[in-house]
Amino acid sequence: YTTFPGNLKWQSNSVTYRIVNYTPDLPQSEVDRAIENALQVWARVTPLRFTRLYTGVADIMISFGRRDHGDGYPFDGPDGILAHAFPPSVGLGGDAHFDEDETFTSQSSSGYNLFLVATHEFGHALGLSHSMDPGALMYPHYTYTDPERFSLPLDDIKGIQFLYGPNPEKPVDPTPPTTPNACDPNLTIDAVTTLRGEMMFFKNRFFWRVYPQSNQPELTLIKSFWPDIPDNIDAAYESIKADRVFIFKGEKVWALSGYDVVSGYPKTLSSMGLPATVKRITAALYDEVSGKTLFFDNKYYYSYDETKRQMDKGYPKLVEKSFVGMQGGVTAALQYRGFTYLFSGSNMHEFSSRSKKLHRVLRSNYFLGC
Amino acid sequence: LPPLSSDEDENVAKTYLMKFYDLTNETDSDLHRGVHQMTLKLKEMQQFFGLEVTGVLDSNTLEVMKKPRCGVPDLAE
Repeated sequence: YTTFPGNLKWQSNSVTYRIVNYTPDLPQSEVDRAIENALQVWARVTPLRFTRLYTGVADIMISFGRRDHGDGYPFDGPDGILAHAFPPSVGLGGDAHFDEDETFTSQSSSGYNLFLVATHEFGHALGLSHSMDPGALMYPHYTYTDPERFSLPLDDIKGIQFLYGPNPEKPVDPTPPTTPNACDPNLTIDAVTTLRGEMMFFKNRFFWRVYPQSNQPELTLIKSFWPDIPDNIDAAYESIKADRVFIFKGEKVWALSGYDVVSGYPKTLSSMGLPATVKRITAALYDEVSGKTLFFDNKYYYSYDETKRQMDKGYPKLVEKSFVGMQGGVTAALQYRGFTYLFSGSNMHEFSSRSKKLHRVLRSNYFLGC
Repeated sequence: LPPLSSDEDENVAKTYLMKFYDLTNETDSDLHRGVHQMTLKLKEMQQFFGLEVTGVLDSNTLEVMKKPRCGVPDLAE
């Protein structure tokens, strides 16, 4: 997190706000609720208390406007800049302006969710600047998350409590969302896949993109790429034959063509040829040597013939029977440059894809530039 | 990644950096000293967003610039 120069903040924990006008995108009651809920996100973790004014000048004046709306920072029409807010101070200080050329929503993932945009802007109005943490609310980009499940990330909690201290009345949520550290020696990976030459390592709400041309992995929220793909996925693999990436969670599977979600998905696991008894897989990979797709269920795996579109007979088999030296259940799998990588916890086992001989046991963050 | 050369992309980047990274027009003395503000500001922006820091406008950097976002500068004035 960062704060503004001089750590600008309100000198009193009692802060007033006023909704000066409304967007026609939503009923007024929905706007009121979104604004109130957004302020309460910050009140829950600090001693700050907010009082609504209906007339006069409040600390935080909230308004909707378009293009040049009188503050010297014109909006830019649909998309691009969604809103802005000023750090705590007199006059414009603390005010939050929303671009009326956006379509604000309160329920769905279409348009821009007013609660999410407002919560971010009120972070500025209270003294937080932008965070470099891609999982933080104060990251500059808009990413949809279900408002019902919204939980203020740890980075933002640390930032606002640096300015105002903790809420003396309520204990903090013991498990606020955090951002994974690629260099954590105990890092475990949820799933991994290639996608047209790049590698993607999934972890909780995030994935790292690793390009062969770059030694700097990029951490991104899953929702910022694919709002409909769930967090905490189980498995993923790229089918070279189908030129698609399949993403698994529970009994559902999604398909990507390039970066686009293929319509008609999610489908069921059984649509991939797996027996109906399999309710979840833990990893998957496409074996270029055999042309088969391997679906892992912890210590067992299935082999699917992509050409015949049917499961091979004699499966499931124990992973360690075929991949001698593999220890523990398979939690993620990848084939890359002639090697098969089977992840288990914080370890990654490197096998020759042709001979299935174990070469090395590496840390799971081997490809993440640590 | 290959650098982009289209004038339109350059303009998008310049406008973005002026809004969010305090890019100002380059002066003769900047050029004389071999300081290219655009490169420096691109590096700041790439570092902020966890992109590979090259100072070159590539497709990844441009993609990030086109995402919907908050209008407050990333580097506080």
